[in-house]
Amino acid sequence: STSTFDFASYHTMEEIYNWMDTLVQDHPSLVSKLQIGQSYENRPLYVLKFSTGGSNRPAIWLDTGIHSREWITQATGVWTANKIAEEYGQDPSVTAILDTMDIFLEIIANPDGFAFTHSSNRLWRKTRSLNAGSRCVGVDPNRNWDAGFGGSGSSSNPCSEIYRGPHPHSEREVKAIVDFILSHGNVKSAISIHSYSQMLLFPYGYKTTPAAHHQELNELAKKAVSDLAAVYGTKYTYGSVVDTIYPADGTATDWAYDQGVKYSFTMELRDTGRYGFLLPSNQILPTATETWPALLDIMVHVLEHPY
Amino acid sequence: EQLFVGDQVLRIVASNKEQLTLLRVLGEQEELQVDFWHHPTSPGHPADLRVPFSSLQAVKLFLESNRIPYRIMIKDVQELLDEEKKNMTKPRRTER
Repeated sequence: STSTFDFASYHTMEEIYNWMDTLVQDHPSLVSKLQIGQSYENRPLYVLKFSTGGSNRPAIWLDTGIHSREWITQATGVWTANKIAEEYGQDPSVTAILDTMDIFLEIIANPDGFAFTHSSNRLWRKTRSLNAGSRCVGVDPNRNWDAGFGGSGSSSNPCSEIYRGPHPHSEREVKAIVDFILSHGNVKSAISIHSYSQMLLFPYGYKTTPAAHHQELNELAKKAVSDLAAVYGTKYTYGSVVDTIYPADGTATDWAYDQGVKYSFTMELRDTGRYGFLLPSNQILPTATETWPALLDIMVHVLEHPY
Repeated sequence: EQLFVGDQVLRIVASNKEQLTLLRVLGEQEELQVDFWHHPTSPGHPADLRVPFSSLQAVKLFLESNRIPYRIMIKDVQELLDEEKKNMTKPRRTER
């Protein structure tokens, strides 16, 4: 059962996929596993669905691992999936959320890249699609979205780590999420978890114009990072992407917001200033544990502010 | 499997816009094969740059000659990866 799984260690894709099946078996009336598509190298794109019934309920989308080398995010995704399943019926907030909404969690959003980090290059970030006319492989799956696509906050050079790709949604891993969210039609929040730099970011990255809901998103981010810091003192900054870091074009968070997903965030997990995204496994549990109250704040806010 | 023996990650803090521009130019030198783990954004904000061992001397010379302050965040990337791999296999052995 999931109780023997070592959440405090990094795992291969096979181990994570096996664990996902165990989670479904352990919580058959709450958790199911969907496949929303296939990667460039034809690996399945699995999503865990947490639902207590009803059809097409308002939903929250979470993804981790879209940048494959950021292993702390997939590990946090596994821990968070288990937490959601364990807390339903125990924690009043989680119970209230799942009695009304569904949660979709894609733990390995870039399986080809993730497999490559295990087999060949631990520092691989992008997808593994071949680029016509170039010796360089892969597209940055967080510059490939149809939101400000092609701007200066991404690169047209296939050898760049922020290469945007030949056209929006060229990457199957991105298109699968796009199609899922558009066909679901009732996703109210999208949170994409990255590492690293301890930030909670909301639109926009591709323009300096504040988002229509800037004030509300800013207040919510402020509360979320405050509750995160309360756990171990990890200090996050927060704000719009363009104000807080730099112009970034073609990102998932901007695309979701432009599709009407109001509560759209990117989380950049802890950076102790020593390891970057190569956080040692002894930091998996503290990282996941401190992230949880921030995620819960956002999900409760979504529940309490239907639109 | 690609190895990163002797590669270092430098945490660089540009003091002004000129130095930011120099950092971006540095990142575009394909022959250096450097990789920004954290892109340069604004003066005073850290940029993290992975530098292959073969380019270390040239990059540090460039930074020092332009008085761009930096510190070594990761002294040897491969050492960290070896440690990570060792820790990954450990739990499996106990589970077995």
